[in-house]
Amino acid sequence: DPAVRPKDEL
Amino acid sequence: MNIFRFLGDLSHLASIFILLHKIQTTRSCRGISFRTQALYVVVFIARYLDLFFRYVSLYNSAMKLFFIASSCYILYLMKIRYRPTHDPSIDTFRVEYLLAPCLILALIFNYKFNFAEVLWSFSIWLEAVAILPQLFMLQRTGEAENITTHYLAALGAYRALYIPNWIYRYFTEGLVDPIAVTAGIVQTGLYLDFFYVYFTKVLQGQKFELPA
Repeated sequence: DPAVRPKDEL
Repeated sequence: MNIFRFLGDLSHLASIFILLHKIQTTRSCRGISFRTQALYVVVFIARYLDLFFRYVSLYNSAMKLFFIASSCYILYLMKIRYRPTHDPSIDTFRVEYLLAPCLILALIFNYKFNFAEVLWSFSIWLEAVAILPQLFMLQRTGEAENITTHYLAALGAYRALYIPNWIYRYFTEGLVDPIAVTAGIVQTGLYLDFFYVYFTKVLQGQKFELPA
């Protein structure tokens, strides 16, 4: 899987 | 959660309370751009749609709900409750010029080409530039009430504080989010002129006035 963003930021 | 992020989120919360306080106490939304506030509603709804399919934490969900609800409430205050105090003739920035490029950026730069991720990217780019109608209005009037400048300072500080958060996360967790970082730097950059006047005038006890 390519880059994944942190899902915990607002 | 590191201290920079937490302070950033607190600053964002504070900015909304300052804005609500300004509108309620002066019973007026003079000096506030409706267009910018409407763009924030779009930003929050586009970004926080994941409330329906992803649970991160109570903190995360509560903040998302708060930002959606408060931004809608501000629109209500501006458009209905205090409508006569809003002067559309100085709030004229063309938001199409922001929406279209942000949509294109989102279609090009995203972490996965699906509806939710493109919408997330769109909201990140749009948030970066959503303050432009407000800054444009400030530029036109050349001055602002102190309380309005405190609102803008807290709002600008929020994304600025996310920058050390991203640096911290890079070193501690190896996380990099190039889309949010790029947009966050642009967003903070747009505030630089404002911050300069805020620090050199408002915090020294003078009125916020732009040089003619």
